[in-house]
Amino acid sequence: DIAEHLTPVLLDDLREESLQLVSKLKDSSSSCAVDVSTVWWEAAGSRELCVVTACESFVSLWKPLAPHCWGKVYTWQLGEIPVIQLVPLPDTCNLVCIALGDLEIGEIRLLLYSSENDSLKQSLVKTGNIKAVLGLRDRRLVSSSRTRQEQQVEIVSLSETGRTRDGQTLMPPEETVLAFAEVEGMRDALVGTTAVNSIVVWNLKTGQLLKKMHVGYSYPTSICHRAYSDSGLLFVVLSHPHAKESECCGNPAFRVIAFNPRTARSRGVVFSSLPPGHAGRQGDVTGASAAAVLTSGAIAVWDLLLGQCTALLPPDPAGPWALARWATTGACLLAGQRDGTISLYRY
Amino acid sequence: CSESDLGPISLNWFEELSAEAPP
Repeated sequence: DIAEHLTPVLLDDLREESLQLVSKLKDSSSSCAVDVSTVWWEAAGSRELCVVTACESFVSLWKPLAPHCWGKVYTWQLGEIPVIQLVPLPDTCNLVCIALGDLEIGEIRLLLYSSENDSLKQSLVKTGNIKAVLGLRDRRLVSSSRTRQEQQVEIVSLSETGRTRDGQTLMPPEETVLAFAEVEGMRDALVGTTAVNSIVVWNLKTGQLLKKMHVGYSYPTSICHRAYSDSGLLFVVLSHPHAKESECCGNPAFRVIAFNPRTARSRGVVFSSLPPGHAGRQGDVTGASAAAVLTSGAIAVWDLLLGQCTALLPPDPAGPWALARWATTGACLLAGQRDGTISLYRY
Repeated sequence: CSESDLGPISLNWFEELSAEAPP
């Protein structure tokens, strides 16, 4: 009967063995790691899950050479605009998508390798004042961008060679869209979270804006990570990077909220809070697992269905953790330090 | 979650909202 409850988290209960260090890679030329991700890469008939590391001015692809050993195979040099984010593309092979900009995204580019002339290529997908971007199934990208007068929400399809095909626009809400999530199990549904803390739902096929539902004032600037539909309800996983600690709820990091899209009413289902004594977080979600870098330099991992913190990776002696991303497949956590060291943990 | 909290639930909410929303 308790819609939203705080599960007490005791650090003693956290099973350190739930995260097992598998391997490390270190880019000796790097001193400014900004993001890490994984991508499927096929070469000479062999398809492998590779690691992509991004610094401000270059992006590198790392292949597994031997067990627990990674080798850098390609490095794309970028121009004057710094890389600020890698954009994972689900179900895609041999394509790396990056967002570049200063304080916010100004460009989206694709990076690829051409075997025809043995060269590394870059392809410009979009420019503008881009507020959010997400890679969708079937080699598509959705983004929101603002001009002074209006907001544009656009989907572009990408070819295998990195060319962009005709775009499709979605009806924009009045407020700025800050994050997107595909609705799992519903091919044509997409959700977004906005600057005034609303969830919006689109029909991807028709571009219609179907519903706008308010998340509530307790958790400002909520960010959607995952969404799925079940039994007539829309479940959305939200993170709350700026929520303040409260007596009733502790320090909220993630919530699963059930929305009834017919009535726009909602209820919290599971609540995941920060471990006691920790603050600040920048999170990533895969399946029912969430990970976040805390301001202490530790990484916390939660089971979102239980609402429990399941692992806490203390700051590495060589330097605090700065990045926490899930690999696009398998239960693998990519933990990064600013000096370019990436540690792969099995979860 | 129950209907008393969230109002009438429809399994076909996506199709229904698509039929009702402006094109």
